[in-house]
Amino acid sequence: MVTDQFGMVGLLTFIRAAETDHNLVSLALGSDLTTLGLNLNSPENLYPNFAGPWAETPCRPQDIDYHVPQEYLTNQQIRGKLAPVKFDRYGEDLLFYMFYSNAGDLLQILAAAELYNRDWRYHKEDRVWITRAPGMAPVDKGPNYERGTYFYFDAQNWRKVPKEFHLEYDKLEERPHIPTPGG
Amino acid sequence: QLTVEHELQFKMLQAAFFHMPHPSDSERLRLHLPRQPCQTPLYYPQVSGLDPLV
Amino acid sequence: FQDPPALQEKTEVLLREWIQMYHSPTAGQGSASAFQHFVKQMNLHGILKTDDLITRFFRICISMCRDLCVRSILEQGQGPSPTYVRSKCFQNLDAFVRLIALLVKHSGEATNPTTKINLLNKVLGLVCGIMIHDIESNGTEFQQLPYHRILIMLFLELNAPEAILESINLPVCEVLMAFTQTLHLLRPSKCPGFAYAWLEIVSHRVFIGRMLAITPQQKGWSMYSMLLADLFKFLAPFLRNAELAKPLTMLYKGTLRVLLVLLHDFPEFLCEYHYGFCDVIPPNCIQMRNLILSAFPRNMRLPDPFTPNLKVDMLPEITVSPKIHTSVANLIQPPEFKKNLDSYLKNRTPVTFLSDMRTYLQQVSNEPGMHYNMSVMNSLVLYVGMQAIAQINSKGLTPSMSTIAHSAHMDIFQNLGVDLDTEGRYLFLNAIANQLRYPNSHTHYFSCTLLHLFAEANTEAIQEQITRVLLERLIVNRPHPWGLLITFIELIKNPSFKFWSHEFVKCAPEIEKLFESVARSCM
Repeated sequence: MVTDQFGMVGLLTFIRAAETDHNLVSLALGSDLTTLGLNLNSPENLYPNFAGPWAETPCRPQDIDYHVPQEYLTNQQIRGKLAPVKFDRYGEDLLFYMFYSNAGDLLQILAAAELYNRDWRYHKEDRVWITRAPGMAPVDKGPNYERGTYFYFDAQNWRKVPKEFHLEYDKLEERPHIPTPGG
Repeated sequence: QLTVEHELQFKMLQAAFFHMPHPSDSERLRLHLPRQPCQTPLYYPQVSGLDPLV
Repeated sequence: FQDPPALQEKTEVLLREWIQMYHSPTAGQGSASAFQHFVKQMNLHGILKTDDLITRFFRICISMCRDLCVRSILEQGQGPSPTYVRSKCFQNLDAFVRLIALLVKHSGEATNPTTKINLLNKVLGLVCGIMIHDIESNGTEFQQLPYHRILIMLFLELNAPEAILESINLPVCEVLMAFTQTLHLLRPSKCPGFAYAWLEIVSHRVFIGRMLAITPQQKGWSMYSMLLADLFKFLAPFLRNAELAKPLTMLYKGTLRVLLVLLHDFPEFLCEYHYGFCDVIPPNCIQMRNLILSAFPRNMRLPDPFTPNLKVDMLPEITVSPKIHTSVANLIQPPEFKKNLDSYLKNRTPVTFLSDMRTYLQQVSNEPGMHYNMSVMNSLVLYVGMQAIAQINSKGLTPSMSTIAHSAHMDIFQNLGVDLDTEGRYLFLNAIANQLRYPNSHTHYFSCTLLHLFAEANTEAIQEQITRVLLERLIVNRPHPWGLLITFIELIKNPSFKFWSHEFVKCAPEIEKLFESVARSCM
């Protein structure tokens, strides 16, 4: 057989080395390209929403600049008149909007923190926001759970929906941790 | 083996690695709601965007 | 050197004034009012008097903007948040970019783009020069941010849908050419400290859109292929070395993402420029190469390679030659080699040609893995194959296992298989395997050639190396080119090749398992 690096033994040696050297794996065996955050089955082009070579997700809608008529660009005129961003002033609708449209951003956490202040809780497994239905106490309660009717926020249909839940407390997120500036 | 030139190139690349471009570097300046990427819990939605109809 | 007296101070005053005006609510739509006023100021100060003064003005502005930005970045360590620092930098840089864009748009006559393009080229040239000087002076302390911001925002400004800009950009894409030239000058091998920013620009959705989608008649394609080749050429030595430290892994991963977008959105682009890319991608970069070779035209339906009894020679696509934008014949160097090659293909003379081939393919180098000129090898293989197809077609036939044999072309391939050492043979077989792509005449011809070489090999080493070249392309993660799959399936399924009887199939438990696993998925 060919005994240098250009035959089967050479391939085998490289594969064996790659088992212990993670740097070699990416060249020896490649990587699963479906985990790079691109929807390779999309019927639409990917490039219009491509957020860059190191982005794990596509562009958010608010990140895609578009050339609009100059008349639409009123930000120069109203800039000084806008109130500062303060979450405790906003309705639930806007808080949910901020939460769902700012994935991976501080705004998502700030929106989550304000929702928590308003007695919404994020269910870590079901991945929905839940709150107690006003005036409806749980029908069953234990040290680690409770059961009853709650509202959950249906982000697909954009509305609060009543539903019976059996809630394990450890499945609910505690108060969201807001990272320190520069951290 | 890497040549001396390649080693130098790597040093430069390595230095740049510690201040890689930020997504906002290629975007219009946004004063009111600038990007502030941060680690969010894995159980939060990881992709932004909502159904366009919604 | 030797700026006129007080020019630095004048420029600083003017630049500060412009930045203030740009941010003022009275700047007007697109800063038009501010610009009108500012041009008067520039005239008053004599900045627009001569080309030399304009050039110096821009040079000083770029340096000043850079200095302000770098100072802000260095202050970051003392407290200000990264977001604040960037915002501060961009306020200055974006204003300056707007000034450049307006001067470009409004210089010279409205209907004559020459002055505008000249000014754009001047500014971009200055950015390049200042950046390169910055890198040489500051080495690893170089900060890419100000240059990145200037280039990308200027590109976005100059690609706004305005009639005056369209007149510059059409019909010969002057703006795209200017930016391509700039990015080529600042390519990663020349400015490695700018490599990440460079890739951000080259893969920006607007840049990709302009280069590959919007510009008519695919005029941006060759420019974009040059930039991609620049990227591969930078990565090549590190990928050959196979030790990928984190900074390189990052760049490599970013490159893969960009290639995936191109594969999804512009497969025809990858199809037409695959040859040039494979010339610069190192042989051990198998997945990246497979990505490019897997591309196929969007209007094509690929038959499932795992279809039982798939009659590849009955597919209509195998008579169609793929478009290749490289002049392969010109890459066969030196000219004497090409002359002798053509003579041999025509007349099978001179008789010494076959034994002389190795000398032309080798290059002087003591470095392992660098003994052969890959570019000449690749061009020789493709050229001979293309000539073979043409000759077979001229007889009213199509390439098949019988028609490819007994020809000057196959003499050459068989001789290369026998005469080269293991390294040369590996590169030779890689050159063939690089043509195993979507159904077309090249894929079919080279598939038959590889199988023919296997069947007619006079030593098991040749068969082993053919197997090695195919297998290493199959064991990496997806995607896999269609032609690679059908060739390998034919090799293992067709009993005439007696594939499973070879020692190298069972030389180690891992190899045996690999073959079993690949065969299972193939069959």
